[in-house]
Amino acid sequence: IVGGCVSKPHSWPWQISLRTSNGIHFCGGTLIHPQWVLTATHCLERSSRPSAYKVLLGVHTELATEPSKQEMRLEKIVKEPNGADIALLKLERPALINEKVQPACLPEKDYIVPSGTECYVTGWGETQGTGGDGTLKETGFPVIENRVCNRPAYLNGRVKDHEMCAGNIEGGTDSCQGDSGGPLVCYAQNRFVVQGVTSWGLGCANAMKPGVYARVSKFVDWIDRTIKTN
Amino acid sequence: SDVEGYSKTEGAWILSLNKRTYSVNTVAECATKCNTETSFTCKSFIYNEKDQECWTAAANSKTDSVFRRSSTALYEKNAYLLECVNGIGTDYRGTKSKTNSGKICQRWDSSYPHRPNFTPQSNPRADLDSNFCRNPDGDSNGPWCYTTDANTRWEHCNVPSCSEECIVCNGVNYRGKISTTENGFTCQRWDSQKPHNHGYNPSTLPQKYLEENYCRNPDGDPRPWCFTTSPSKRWEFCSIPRCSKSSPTEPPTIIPEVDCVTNQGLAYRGTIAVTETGKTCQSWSAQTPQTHNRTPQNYPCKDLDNNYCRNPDNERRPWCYTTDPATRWEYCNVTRCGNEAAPDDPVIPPDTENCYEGNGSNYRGITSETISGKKCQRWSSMTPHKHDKTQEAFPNADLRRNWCRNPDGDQAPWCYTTDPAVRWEYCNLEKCPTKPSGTTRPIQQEPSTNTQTPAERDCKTGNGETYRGPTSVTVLGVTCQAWSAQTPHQHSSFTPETHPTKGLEGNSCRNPDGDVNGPWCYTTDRNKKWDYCQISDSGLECGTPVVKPKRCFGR
Repeated sequence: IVGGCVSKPHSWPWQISLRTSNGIHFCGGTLIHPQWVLTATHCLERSSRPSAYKVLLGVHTELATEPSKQEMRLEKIVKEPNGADIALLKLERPALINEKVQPACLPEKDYIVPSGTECYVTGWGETQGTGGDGTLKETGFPVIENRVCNRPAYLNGRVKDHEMCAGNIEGGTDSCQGDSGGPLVCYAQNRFVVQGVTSWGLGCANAMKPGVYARVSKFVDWIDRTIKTN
Repeated sequence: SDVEGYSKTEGAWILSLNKRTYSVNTVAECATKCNTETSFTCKSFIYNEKDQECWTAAANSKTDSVFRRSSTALYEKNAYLLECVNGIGTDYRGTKSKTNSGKICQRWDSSYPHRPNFTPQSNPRADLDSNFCRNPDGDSNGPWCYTTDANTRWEHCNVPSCSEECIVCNGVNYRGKISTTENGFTCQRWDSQKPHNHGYNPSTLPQKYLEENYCRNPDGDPRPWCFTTSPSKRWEFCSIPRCSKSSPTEPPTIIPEVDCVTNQGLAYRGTIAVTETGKTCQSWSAQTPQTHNRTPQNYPCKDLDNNYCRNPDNERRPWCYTTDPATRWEYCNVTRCGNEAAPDDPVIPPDTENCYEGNGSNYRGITSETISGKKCQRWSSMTPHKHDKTQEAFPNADLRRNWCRNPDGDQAPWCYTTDPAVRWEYCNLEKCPTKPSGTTRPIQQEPSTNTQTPAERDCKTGNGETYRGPTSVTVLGVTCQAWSAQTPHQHSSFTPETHPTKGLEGNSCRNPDGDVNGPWCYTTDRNKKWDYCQISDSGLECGTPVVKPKRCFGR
């Protein structure tokens, strides 16, 4: 996360750290069910074998020394069938849900977050010198309607309907490398709903280049179906 | 509004001296009382749904002060809110009180300096109110008034026409009804997601007036536009002529500030072209080194001349893009006029919990969302709601930005909302626990991934709108009256028939109206019509972290 601030420990209890089997963090993810994590497909390019990865839950630091840590191997990887940058990870066993490990809510099918809604991203990714390396950072910024985001000066038509943009037009704060797969959550009706999966951007925190996130509401049917059938 | 011909504002009340009270069963009955009022010209009414009380009033929000009051809604006759004329304007009931040449109108009930032929007594149906322009004699040139200039008996008022279809500047204030794009596509309704899915939800962006399928400019584009009903054309600009310079809809000429600025410096038209750290400003019409859309073409009324510091977009102060490739933009150091304090302090407050103690008078957190998800209006702003809760009037209440506060000792922090139809609401905040809990919260092993809020059984979350548990006793221990019963309290607003999805079964406590204080019921005590119930909060659910995030600012 570039800009933003270090989060309060365990205040984003659905944030997971996706790691190589030898423990190196490389992507984020979102717990959406005791046994299922939402992440980005591009985080899974290095191997198609579940055994190549592990998931840490309940941690605040990248070192993951917290006693609340739950470490899980993967049982299954399910990538979105049409090539969208969103994937599901089935954990080897259900996570223990407690005050430090808790799922985020899923949105309604096809719900479009209104333009200007303030949402939040979190992650252990690049900070580009803005501090907080090694601890879970957070930042907040508004959702930008695809129509605006696709203007020539912004992302010039690169954003698809199943993606969404969020960020400050003037730059300065954004998600970045290492935050991929993590959650973009928006607060509504007294709960946080995961509306986006951190996907791509043109650099990080550049002016007029907001971050792009897989639009979760477009995949709710696929998520429900996958969880039910697996 | 749920009553035809009226605009509704929730949580509002006007203090009109000329007012009558009635006991009615429905809001429609209250509207009928207003429509048939004989003792004065009824311009608005106030309805309290829970107590089924109705007040008709001779005033409205344009002429009287509006106050906050829970459980009430102000209904104003649309005809008395219009500030434009249809036809020759015999039905004009607006508040313009200056003539074409700028003369102030004489009051209709005054005989000085001109003895009028038309008086409120001789023309009781013409609404010759105060000194507002009216057309009691069907003048073909529209509303007029007697003037306070002894040398000019009367003059026309040049009230704009309601049907005028033109835009001023880039049309962000365009409220017309053109609904076809420049290439002839029909516009998609803003409240529809078909054929194009979009994020311009009229109910969450009420200040953008995304009505029907009319062309609008919610994002500061060069012109109004709309999504189209053609699946192959997502959106297109609309071709709406610019209003002529002499048009009455041209915005009032600003008084330019050249040497100093007041408030946010929106009127600054001076020639400072250096930022506060000494960087040279980039010309607004240039795209190097910074590319941007704050161009003179996109902001035609903001005088983006040369590279002078300006504030075209409601920033806190005048600013400019800089010629330093490493610094996109910076504020400028323009002197403030007189001893005026800078606008809202931008300093981020210390980390604060998302809860309040007592009645929340000391709440200093940064929540700016109401219980129903509406965005708060800035305390320093008078739109969409004019009010008197200002920093100056309540210096100790920390009325900064649009953060929830409780300046007037209400029962919880609140704010005016950015929704023109909802004056104020309590904020999306919970009371802080009085002491640390000694027991572990229940652990939910299988949290629901369902997007619908599950019906709660023995506990409630938030304001308990989805509570469907069996509790049927109020906080004072009084048994609830069945929702379908009419004794001891007669009521018609909240019955199983009127609110079939609200779970109004038996006499269990429910919250069919989204009351901020939670579920309630009509009581069996004939001296207490209704009261709240005591229902505990629930344990863990998805998306509700026990440790509240600090939700720091990004810029």
